[in-house]
Amino acid sequence: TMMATEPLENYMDMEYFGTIGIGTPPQEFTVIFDTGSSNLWVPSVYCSSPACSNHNRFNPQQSSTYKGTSQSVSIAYGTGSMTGILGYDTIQVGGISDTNQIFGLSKTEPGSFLYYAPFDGILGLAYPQISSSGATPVFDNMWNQGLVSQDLFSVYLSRNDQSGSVVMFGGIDSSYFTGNLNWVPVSVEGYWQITVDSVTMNGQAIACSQGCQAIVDTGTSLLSGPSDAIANIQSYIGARQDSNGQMAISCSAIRNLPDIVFTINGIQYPLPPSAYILQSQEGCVSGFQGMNIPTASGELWILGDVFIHQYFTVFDRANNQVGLAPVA
Amino acid sequence: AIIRVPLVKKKSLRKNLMEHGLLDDFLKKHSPNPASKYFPQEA
Repeated sequence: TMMATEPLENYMDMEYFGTIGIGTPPQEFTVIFDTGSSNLWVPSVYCSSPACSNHNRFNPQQSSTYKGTSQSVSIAYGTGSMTGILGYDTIQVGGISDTNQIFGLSKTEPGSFLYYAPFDGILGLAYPQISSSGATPVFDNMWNQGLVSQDLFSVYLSRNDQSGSVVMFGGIDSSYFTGNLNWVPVSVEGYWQITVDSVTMNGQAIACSQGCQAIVDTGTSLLSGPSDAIANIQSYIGARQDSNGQMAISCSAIRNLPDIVFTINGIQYPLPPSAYILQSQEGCVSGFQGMNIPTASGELWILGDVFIHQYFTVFDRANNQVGLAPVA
Repeated sequence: AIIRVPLVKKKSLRKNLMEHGLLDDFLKKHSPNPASKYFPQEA
């Protein structure tokens, strides 16, 4: 049985989705391109849960290239599990055919809330080390088949536009960033984990003063850190919890607050208030989010979409490094 | 030879739940901890 954990809360605020096709002829699915996990799964026609009824479902019988397995899959969602089976088929990603790709087909999905998820499934882009049951991740399969010319992929998230955001497999397009890419070694190959030197505001350390670890995760919307550190930051910037579970903040603070600076591998990556305060028609909320981390794991941060909006990011599997440069 | 996959912006699950009056119920039944994605054993 393949076991994986995909807590829904990380996907609560996700707004960026891509389309893939599975099978021959291809059946379309909207997925999160998630550098914080490594498995691919989509709903299937075997699933009669309410959540599946509102999403595209893969039908193996309508694919001439599908190969089934007897392996089961279970993905925990905290209060319940998505269960299903593993199979192999051709995946259409950006016009390329990734053949013999292993993926999960859900048979049950928990909770009525998933009915409203704006995505059908997840496409994981982290290392195979964290892939359940040793299932080969999509990018590894693409590389193994020679479908990409460089063993890396990159992500650009357009903050304001409905379109323009892109995942690029096998290359880097310099038109998306300014200056040079700064390279940061991956500290632990599993997630895209790197070492952060410090987090400062007005030149003073507000967190991570002795250095800390961070995971660069396109599958987490906000910028997460230890609860205590984040509570301090929310206090500094004047954010308070609202009834929607978000940290509300006055939109006028965007004009007054200082940058929050992440120093990584000796290079400063400032986040202006316009980046860490999220504006919408309903008002403004903080882009920071606290999380309870096991004590033994030390201080861990998640550099989610709030960070990636500001910094074009390259995920370099060949050299086990992350490239960062300010977006153009 | 770069394979490009466009990403589109859609309304988040939180906003969908909010619009359907289900967010309060969701938050009552769940205590979101983003760390559980990375520490499944502890979660």
